[in-house]
Amino acid sequence: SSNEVAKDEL
Amino acid sequence: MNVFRLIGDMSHLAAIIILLIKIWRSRSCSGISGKSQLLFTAVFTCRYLDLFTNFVSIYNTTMKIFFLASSYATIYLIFMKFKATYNRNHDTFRFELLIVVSVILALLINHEFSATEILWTFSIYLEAVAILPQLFMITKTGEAESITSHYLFALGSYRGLYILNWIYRYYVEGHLDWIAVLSGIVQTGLYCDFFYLYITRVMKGKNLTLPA
Repeated sequence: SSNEVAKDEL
Repeated sequence: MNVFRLIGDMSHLAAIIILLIKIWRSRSCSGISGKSQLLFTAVFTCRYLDLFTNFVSIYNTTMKIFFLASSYATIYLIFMKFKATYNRNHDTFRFELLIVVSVILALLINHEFSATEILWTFSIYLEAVAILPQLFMITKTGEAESITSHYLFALGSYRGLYILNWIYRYYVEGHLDWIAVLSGIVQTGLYCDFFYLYITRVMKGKNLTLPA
């Protein structure tokens, strides 16, 4: 879902 | 990674370094809101809990470690080493309110009701408003040292560049995290009047004095 993807940002 | 996010991270890094240099060289944290720095430290602490569990890249890990270490160092300088120079009487924004609202919002609006996701969401909402005590302090004192205005310009630009990064990622990768995007828009929006003053005054060598 969308929440994993954003975790590569600071 | 894309150029917008890289420049954004460098701008964020520059802001943190500018602030540390200003405090260390002048041996003073006058004009700096300790409350905003406490909020930023809370943002990094809650957001980077996955530092050791979720490896993304060397770059990601080193930047997270630097941001955490530098934010704790900054509040050490403000509240311990140079606390005699901290303008407590000008740093009066009710930042507890920002924390409470961010906690409630994170519990109500999130992608997943799990501890790490709620903490991440809380850090996103809190970061959006964390600069308010600092901006409030500047309106109270009516001016800011030029180095403080450079710090604010770099800090405000970083999330503005992240918005470009999110536009890029939406069109290129089809990825969109609307919680981060909407919070980033609010965060950058809070700097608008400062950006105007910075560009029309500081860039021309004048001091950042707010119209009384």
